[in-house]
Amino acid sequence: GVTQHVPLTEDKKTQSKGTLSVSQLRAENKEAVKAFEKSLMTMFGLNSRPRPSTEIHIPQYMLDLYRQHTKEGEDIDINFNLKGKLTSTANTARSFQHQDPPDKGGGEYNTEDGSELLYFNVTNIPESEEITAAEIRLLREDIQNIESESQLSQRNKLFKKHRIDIYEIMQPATKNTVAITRLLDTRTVSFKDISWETFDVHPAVLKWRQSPSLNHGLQVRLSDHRGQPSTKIHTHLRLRRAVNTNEKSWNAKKPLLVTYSDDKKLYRERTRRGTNQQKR
Amino acid sequence: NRRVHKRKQRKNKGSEECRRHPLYVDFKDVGWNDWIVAPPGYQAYYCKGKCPFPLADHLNSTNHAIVQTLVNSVDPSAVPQACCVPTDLSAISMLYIDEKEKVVLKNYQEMVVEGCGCR
Repeated sequence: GVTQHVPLTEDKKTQSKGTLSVSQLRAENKEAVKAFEKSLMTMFGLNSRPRPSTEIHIPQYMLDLYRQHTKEGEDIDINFNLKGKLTSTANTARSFQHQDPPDKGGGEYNTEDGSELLYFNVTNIPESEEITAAEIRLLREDIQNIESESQLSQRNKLFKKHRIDIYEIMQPATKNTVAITRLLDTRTVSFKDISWETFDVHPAVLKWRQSPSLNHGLQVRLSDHRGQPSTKIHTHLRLRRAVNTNEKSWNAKKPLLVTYSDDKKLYRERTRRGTNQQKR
Repeated sequence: NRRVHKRKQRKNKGSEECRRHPLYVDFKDVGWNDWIVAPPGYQAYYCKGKCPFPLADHLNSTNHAIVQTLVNSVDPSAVPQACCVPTDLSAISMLYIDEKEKVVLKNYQEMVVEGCGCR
């Protein structure tokens, strides 16, 4: 509805009566302002005031999730109740974009067997938070924009369906050995489907958080309807930046890891209240 | 004239009573719009007003507040009046960029005043 604008600082009348404004207070007592800001940051669960650079991309999924959760005229639920996801006790959603692994330079991923490596740094999730769900979101683009109609019909005939397997890399490959992986999630999809595909990677994220050194990333393997690695398939799954894609467009299509967690604050308050009642 | 006077008195008394007042927190005003993506601000409200003797039911007063107000009415120097405070609060969602420049969506409880009362 209509919002009435009332600034946080006191109005001129009140200031003239002797009340200090934030700027006056800042000049007179920096310590007090610092303590005030610190208490606010603690309330928001942050160690310090974030000072982000201007180039940060806000994933569309996070904006959609925000809009979905704050529908006009509806009360905001403290938890995310998303269909088919274990998010009924989660009050925080964090997004992580794919980045280069710390020990490798960019663009060195082995794609000979039709697989791609995805790496997400999840070290900034506070220890106090309990992760209830984690998923990676991969974009399946409309290949009609990419290929000519004749090529498309030929490919559709040959590869009506293909499979996407998500593996956790337990031990990366060396010169003499192959990588040890475990399957986390799999799905068979059609070329005709155009949307974001989500895969459950909860067990891997829990492990990475406990031991960040064990985070070797995820392997995405693509195979055709016969189960053969899709080395020759020009897949419409957007896993790496195309040559003709600019930075802004690539950011919107980048693989995204989303974690849902519970900061346990609500639970702690309930427990504290319960214990006090018992004492009384 | 007496009726008009009494109506005015009642109206003044009502406006002074403990109730919810609008307070729009604009994140731009406090310089937080660089890290809070959405919302740009929110209607937080605040509680202000007197808790006069006797406390009315609609003021959502506690038993303790009633007793305190009673004692205050007898001897104001013994105990101060009950306070006008939020009694019902609701949550807001905030989409922000954290210290590590990651995008976070978090629901914060007890951010919007839904009701005020004497406590």
